[in-house]
Amino acid sequence: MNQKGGVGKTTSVVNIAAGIAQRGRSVLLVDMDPQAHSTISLGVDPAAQQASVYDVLLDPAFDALDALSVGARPHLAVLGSEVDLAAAETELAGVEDRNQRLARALEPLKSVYEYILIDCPPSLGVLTLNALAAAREVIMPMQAHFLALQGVSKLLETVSLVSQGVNPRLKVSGVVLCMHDENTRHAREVVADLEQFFEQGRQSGAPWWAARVYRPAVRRSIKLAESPGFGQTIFEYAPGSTGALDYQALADELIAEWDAL
Amino acid sequence: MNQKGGVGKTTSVVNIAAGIAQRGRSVLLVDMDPQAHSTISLGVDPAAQQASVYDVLLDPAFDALDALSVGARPHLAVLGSEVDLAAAETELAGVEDRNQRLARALEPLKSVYEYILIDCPPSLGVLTLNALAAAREVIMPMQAHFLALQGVSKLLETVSLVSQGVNPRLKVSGVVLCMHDENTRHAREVVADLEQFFEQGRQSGAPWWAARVYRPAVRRSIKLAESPGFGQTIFEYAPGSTGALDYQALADELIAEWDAL
Ligand SMILES: Nc1ncnc2c1ncn2[C@@H]1O[C@H](COP(=O)(O)OP(=O)(O)OP(=O)(O)O)[C@@H](O)[C@H]1O
Ligand SMILES: Nc1ncnc2c1ncn2[C@@H]1O[C@H](COP(=O)(O)OP(=O)(O)OP(=O)(O)O)[C@@H](O)[C@H]1O
Ligand SMILES: [Mg+2]
Ligand SMILES: [Mg+2]
Repeated sequence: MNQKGGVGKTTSVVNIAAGIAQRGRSVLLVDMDPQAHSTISLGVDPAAQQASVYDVLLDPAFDALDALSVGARPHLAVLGSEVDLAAAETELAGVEDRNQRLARALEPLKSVYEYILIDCPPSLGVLTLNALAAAREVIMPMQAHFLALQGVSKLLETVSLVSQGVNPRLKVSGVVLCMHDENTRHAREVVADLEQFFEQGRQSGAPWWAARVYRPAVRRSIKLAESPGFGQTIFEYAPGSTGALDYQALADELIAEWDAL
Repeated sequence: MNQKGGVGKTTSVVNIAAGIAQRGRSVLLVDMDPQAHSTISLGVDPAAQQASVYDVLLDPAFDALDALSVGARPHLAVLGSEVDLAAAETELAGVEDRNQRLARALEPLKSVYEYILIDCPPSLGVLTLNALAAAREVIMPMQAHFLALQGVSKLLETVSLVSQGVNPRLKVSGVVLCMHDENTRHAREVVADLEQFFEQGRQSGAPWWAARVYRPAVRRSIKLAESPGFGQTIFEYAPGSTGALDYQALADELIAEWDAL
């Protein structure tokens, strides 16, 4: 989740989910973005789906299991998006439990899948609110650039405020660094700023006190930009690439963290 | 303008404006994004401004000349943004001429500055609508990646629809390629797709029939990510860098195109 656009949300969700699946752990990817980029990135044609997350959100009686694409890969299922999801904002306005629709729909799936990862759109509307209400934690992809740093604290405060309203147990677990130019001083300086900021957060007991910078950072790799065009994860498209190495390491880090809970 | 986030709007507006100013042609940069990234990138502290574009939009009697930051560079003035601009969406809702506020405010400035460039936020709300109503043409920054290609046609249709409503003479003049990985086959393939798409647009008489891919593409250069942190344009921060060369060439291309009108 990151309200900002083009920061690496989709690329991270898809490849972390795939990395987890590669370890034989079952994972469901939920695409909450009307752009349906996660759906497309996994080779699912949004328009060809029998049903999507849109049907699940709009009709509480709709069984989410009927909207899953399970075929493509072992241990990885997709609750896909499609263009109609853009209308959800309007269609759910005024509905009393509109921010709880996803949480309720996912409840029965928690016993089916070990992990559920949700890709959010770049906005703080009803779709992201549903994700925040359903989730246990927030992972925030971002790029280590000066302009990306502007607004991080505001974003974290907003997530904290919102989660207090919809899901008091939600925590911001940290930042995934995307499109990382690791050999530049600029990236190092921005990461240092970010880590100092989180350290201060820890000491001051901010609502996002548990947040940290996840390692490794995901290095820039054109393979990561190419693989969605083939409907493949980085592990299928370029298993030896730095993108595959970095996302597998991140997936392993998260598995270890979540196993320890 | 590009509804998508993080595609290079601010970096392009700031450095094209600066490139034009370097040729001794006077240019005003208007920052319509509450993030105020163009403002920051030019070394103006949003919070320290006497007044901003927010005052100009909210009060039709406010003289825009009083909100300009003119000092920093020869031939380059800034009508800056600040965080309050985020409230404009709400505060202008229901106001009858809400999409015309910027056009009216800029009218007297057209005789003062040879060019006016507007940086838009990543959304299609009242701020971008004001920009589209005030402008003569739209330039769309984007990255030559597969996922960026998804939705280009939708974005162009939306701009056409909107402009027909607010500004029938507005044309989409083209795309500026940002963060370009020029040596990758992927970038070349995406650019070829884009150019073919525009060629079809020309032949079919689409509303964006005049659109093309501007050259040169702006190569990825960490200097472009660093310069905003120093409040400097690329020409001040790293005049010999590829970022400076590419944005100067683009600025010269646009000057030539506009001189020929
Ligand atoms: N490490 C990387 N190296 C190279 N390209 C990358 C990398 N990570 C992401 N990209 C590319 O950058 C672009 C933006 O990434 P992505 O779509 O994942 O961001 P996003 O935050 O999901 O965007 P949106 O806000 O539109 O949903 C995409 O074209 C993607 O393929
Ligand atoms: N050619 C480039 N090389 C390297 N970094 C770049 C380049 N162009 C832009 N950037 C960096 O990429 C990030 C996104 O660029 P920018 O802020 O210009 O996009 P934007 O479309 O204005 O984003 P937003 O939608 O948030 O307004 C910034 O950190 C910027 O410094
Ligand atoms: Mg995405
Ligand atoms: Mg910007």
